[in-house]
Amino acid sequence: VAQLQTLTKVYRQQTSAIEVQALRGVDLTFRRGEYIAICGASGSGKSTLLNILGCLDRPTSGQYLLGGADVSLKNDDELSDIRSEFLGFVFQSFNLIPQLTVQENVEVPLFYRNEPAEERARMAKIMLEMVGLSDRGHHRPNELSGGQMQRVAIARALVNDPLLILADEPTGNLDTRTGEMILDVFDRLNKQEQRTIIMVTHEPDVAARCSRTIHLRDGLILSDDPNPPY
Amino acid sequence: VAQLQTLTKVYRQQTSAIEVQALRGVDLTFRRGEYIAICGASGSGKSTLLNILGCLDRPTSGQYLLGGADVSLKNDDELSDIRSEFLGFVFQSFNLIPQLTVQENVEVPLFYRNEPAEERARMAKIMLEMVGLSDRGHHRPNELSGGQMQRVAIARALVNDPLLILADEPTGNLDTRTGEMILDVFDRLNKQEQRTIIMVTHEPDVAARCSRTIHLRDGLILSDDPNPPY
Ligand SMILES: Nc1ncnc2c1ncn2[C@@H]1O[C@H](COP(=O)(O)OP(=O)(O)OP(=O)(O)O)[C@@H](O)[C@H]1O
Ligand SMILES: Nc1ncnc2c1ncn2[C@@H]1O[C@H](COP(=O)(O)OP(=O)(O)OP(=O)(O)O)[C@@H](O)[C@H]1O
Ligand SMILES: [Mg+2]
Ligand SMILES: [Mg+2]
Repeated sequence: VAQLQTLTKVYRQQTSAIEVQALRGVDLTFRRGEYIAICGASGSGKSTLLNILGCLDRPTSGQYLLGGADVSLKNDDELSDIRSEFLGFVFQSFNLIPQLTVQENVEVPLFYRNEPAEERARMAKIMLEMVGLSDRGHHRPNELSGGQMQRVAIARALVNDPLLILADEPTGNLDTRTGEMILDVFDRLNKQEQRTIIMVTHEPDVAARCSRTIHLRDGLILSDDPNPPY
Repeated sequence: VAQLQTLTKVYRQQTSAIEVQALRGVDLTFRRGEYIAICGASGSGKSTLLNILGCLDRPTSGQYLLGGADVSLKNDDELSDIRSEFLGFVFQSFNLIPQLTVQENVEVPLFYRNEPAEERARMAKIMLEMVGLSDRGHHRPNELSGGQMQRVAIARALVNDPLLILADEPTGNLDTRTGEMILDVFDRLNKQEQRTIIMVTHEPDVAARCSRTIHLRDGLILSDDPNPPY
């Protein structure tokens, strides 16, 4: 369960006095096992909202309660622990580490959990298999196509068995068929394992798989409705 | 007019003997004013093909004739001149320069043409207006949303009035409405100014706007057909 109350996020540019009000007062509650799509125009605040939900960024004002605890009272180390224990995050720009191999990139979240090396390797390989990249483990990110990089980011987000999966345009660089394969994985994690999934997407077909769709516009929630059954 | 004959591209990994055959023998001819969609699964060779068409990469074997001249006989400086004179390229991962402002990023192709500063600024502003970002000229790329970065990359690709526009998933990070605005710009450049446009896309609606669709699969052309009228 998580709750955002009157959340705002204001970016202040260092070089000038310009302020960008990315989120202008967002109220949102969600429960374990929900499958939520976040839609909205370019620049409407979707990634900003996801970053705050994923404890990667702090709001300017308002409150974020995660599992009943106020996230703003946690220090950076505690947030880092929360992320590695409970959260899986697929970034809009993948954020892979160029110096590590594909398999090592997928293993990174497991370093924080002190898994032995063979266990990390085993779990990473299962994930790479799931996204169709088991033959790419020893490549580097700059030797991959855009959609392959996106799939490595997805494998990394899932390897630590997260309870809350936050995915920012997870199929944006994938052809329809590969994208469906990934969404089938998400469906299964949600329906069979009750993982909570929050997915930013600009494609209506992708949003249709979710149980609830939230529309953002200029940093405010325009609508928040259950979806008809898929 | 451009022609690719039996083009191959093989990537050899430095760290191992592994070879990836990204293109396995591609024959392709296109003429001035065509509007071509390139589709195919993740990893099928689309970006590789586009990079070779855009003179950003050289084939392993086969020939690429651009305007009748064999591109493989040109040195890097000559290729750089060709690109700045004739080509506009929208990269799948945007490739913006973090240290430059948005407006400076858009101006970069005009540096190679020795335009005076006020002329560069004027042309860049027209492009930013066209992609809906005229209020962002003084921001840096890391202060933008994913879709805003993509639009800056598009503005930069068009600022030097290119004859050949190569766009790799140009609407991949854009919501439907913003994406349509960008595609309307491409349509106008093609129909009113006879610019040749080659666009990689995984979305059938986007491909439907083109006059011809090429499907790639595992580094080979699977099909190459005219589209029914839009
Ligand atoms: N520098 C490189 N070294 C080794 N292999 C590479 C390199 N760049 C690309 N590849 C491989 O070549 C193949 C084609 O890559 P390409 O980027 O052209 O695919 P794509 O069709 O654009 O895919 P996507 O839709 O995922 O962007 C892929 O298997 C990719 O892993
Ligand atoms: N670090 C930053 N500094 C200043 N402004 C920022 C920063 N990051 C984002 N913004 C601005 O905040 C607004 C919301 O950005 P956000 O990335 O959340 O949009 P988005 O909905 O994810 O867009 P897209 O669909 O294009 O990815 C945008 O106007 C963006 O320019
Ligand atoms: Mg975003
Ligand atoms: Mg690609």
